[in-house]
Amino acid sequence: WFFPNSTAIPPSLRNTTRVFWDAFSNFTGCHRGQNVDGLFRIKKYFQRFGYIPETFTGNFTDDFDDILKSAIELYQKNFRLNVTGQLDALTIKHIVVPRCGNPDVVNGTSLMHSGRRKTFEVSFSPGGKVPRLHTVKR
Amino acid sequence: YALFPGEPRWPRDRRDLTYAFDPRNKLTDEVKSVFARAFGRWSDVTALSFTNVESFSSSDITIGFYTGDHGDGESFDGVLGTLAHAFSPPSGKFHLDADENWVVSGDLDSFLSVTAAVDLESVAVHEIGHLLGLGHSSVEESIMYPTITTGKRKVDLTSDDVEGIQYLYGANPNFNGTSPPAATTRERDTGSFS
Repeated sequence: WFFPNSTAIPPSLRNTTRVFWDAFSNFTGCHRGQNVDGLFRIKKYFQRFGYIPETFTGNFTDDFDDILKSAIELYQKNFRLNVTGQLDALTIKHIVVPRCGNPDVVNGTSLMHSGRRKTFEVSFSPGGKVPRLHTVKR
Repeated sequence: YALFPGEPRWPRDRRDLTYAFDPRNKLTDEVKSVFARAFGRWSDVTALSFTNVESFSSSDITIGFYTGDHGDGESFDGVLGTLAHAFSPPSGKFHLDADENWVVSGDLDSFLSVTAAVDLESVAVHEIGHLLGLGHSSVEESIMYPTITTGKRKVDLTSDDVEGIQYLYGANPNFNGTSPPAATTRERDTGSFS
């Protein structure tokens, strides 16, 4: 659906409060050790965006286990949220925001909080027959 | 900014890139012009150029709107949720969720934040970053930040984005670091938006 501009958006869309990942709001406050009906769905969400490796087969349980806790901590770190390891209100509020389908973690490596590229200043010192390579990490 | 593992980028002999739309989408010129603008934002700051061509099968970058399972293993999920995805160089695949409510023009002043509609150009600029080799950034203001709030328009590259793309491809010779240089994409010059 393409709307030429925002004024063309129909009332039904203007006032909607529907959020795609609505169901996740029911998990607000969940923490390790709990078993909550439907929790496997948020594990699928975290696997989708790379926070749970593909090596974990799709049949997740509703247990709030270490797999989920680690995924949440990495998510919180990536998005600079408080790293609580729990599904606190702010983390849930962030999870339900529409987003790009590309993963944040690829092959177990988080692309996000690796931060800026390290730059090395390369210089050669003449001493001796063979110049020596010096590098300074910036 | 962050890069994909292995830092894939378009090779030196392929910096004048072409892009085409899936003819099955029958997009209007108005919608196509949004992508021309989005490509222009990246070519303003780096040594790449983008030209819209008709041939979908042979262009460097292919752009399509699809719903649900569309064959690449990354199904779309209907309104909101995931909006689009794009593959790292040199794949050039750029897919958008056809179920979304896309706002084409840039006038979002009267946008209400709780609507279920998304600004097309904001998503296009982000996904083009992936097509060129940028990963997701943890800097919230960056274009390459993974989420976009409905009703929000975010199309201006930040220094984080510019630093990342210039690390991969160098600067546009005309880029003086402050205001973007004159447009370099052919399509943009003819777009009805400009």
